[in-house]
Amino acid sequence: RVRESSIALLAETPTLPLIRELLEEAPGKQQRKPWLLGHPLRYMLELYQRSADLHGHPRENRTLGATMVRLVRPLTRIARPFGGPWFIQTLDFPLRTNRVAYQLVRATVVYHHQLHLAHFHLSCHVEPWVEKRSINHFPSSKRISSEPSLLPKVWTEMDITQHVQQSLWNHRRHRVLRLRFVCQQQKGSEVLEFRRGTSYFDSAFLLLYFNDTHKSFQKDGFLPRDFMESESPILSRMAR
Amino acid sequence: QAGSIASDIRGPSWSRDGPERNRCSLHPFQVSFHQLGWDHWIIAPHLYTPNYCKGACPQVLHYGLNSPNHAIIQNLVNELVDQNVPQPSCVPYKYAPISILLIEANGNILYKEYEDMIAQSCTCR
Repeated sequence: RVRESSIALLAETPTLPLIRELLEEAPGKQQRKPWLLGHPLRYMLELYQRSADLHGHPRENRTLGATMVRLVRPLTRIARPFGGPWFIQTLDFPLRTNRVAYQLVRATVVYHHQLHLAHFHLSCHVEPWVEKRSINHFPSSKRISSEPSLLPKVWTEMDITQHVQQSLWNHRRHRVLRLRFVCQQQKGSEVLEFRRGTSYFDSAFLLLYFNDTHKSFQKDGFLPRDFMESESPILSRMAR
Repeated sequence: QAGSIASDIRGPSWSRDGPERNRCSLHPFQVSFHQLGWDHWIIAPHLYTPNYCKGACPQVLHYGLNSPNHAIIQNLVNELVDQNVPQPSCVPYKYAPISILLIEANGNILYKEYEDMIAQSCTCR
């Protein structure tokens, strides 16, 4: 009861970012933990340990270059055999509506560049999704190698900032980043039969790096866009 | 003139400040996210040290408290003009951020640095 009343109290002042996040984004208690396992969490825990100490104090020498990093998992993983030694997954990453106070500074996709399934070895890459089959690569993509990697050697982090910003970031609704996770069996290994619907969990995930500009917006008298777009009484008063 | 005003006030009102240990100061305090009911949401850290400020504000606000001019005047008003106007309150002065790792309702994982989460020093204002 105490907890319920404290949440109710928070709801009375929903304009503070922390409180808005508490109300909108905290999962229900029942939702806990099925997706807590796996590589994405391990990746983020390592990122956390590099960026903050045990008490949560941000480290002075942290190299994130952002105050917020969101790991986005694919919404659907449609896998299909593609003939011969190919295995392809279509990955849809839902991108939330952009809050104006958060500036996207970097976007990367992290994936296994080698998959080992039983005795089969596949080499994989990620490419932008297109309707027809063709070889597409991110024109400006590059593997990030200048900083010490958080990833085991089997993972690759690829910068796709330009692709996300050019193709998606300014779209205000229904923003889904669709990528293809393409694997090919390595030469000399036995051909593995991929069945339709085969899916390999957590084969790739998206990392979005943001800087929080709340303070400068408050200082300049701006309000977050999502707030301005709502039809609240406060907005009406401001419009008059 | 501040010096003479201060000395005028200090005599009769000094006892109202209470004993030294009750002075406005920073108190260390730790809470777990489990206690706050947020442990299903926040993965790290487990413990949070927000600290808090507590204690009486002195009638004469010394330099170390970093009080604004307004607090000095409010003290004078309380002392000399109208006791319905309260003395300044003991509140945090400087804050530190905290980094939090959390799970969002849709299963995404978020690292975020929240500003002003830990009280580091106190002031009377």
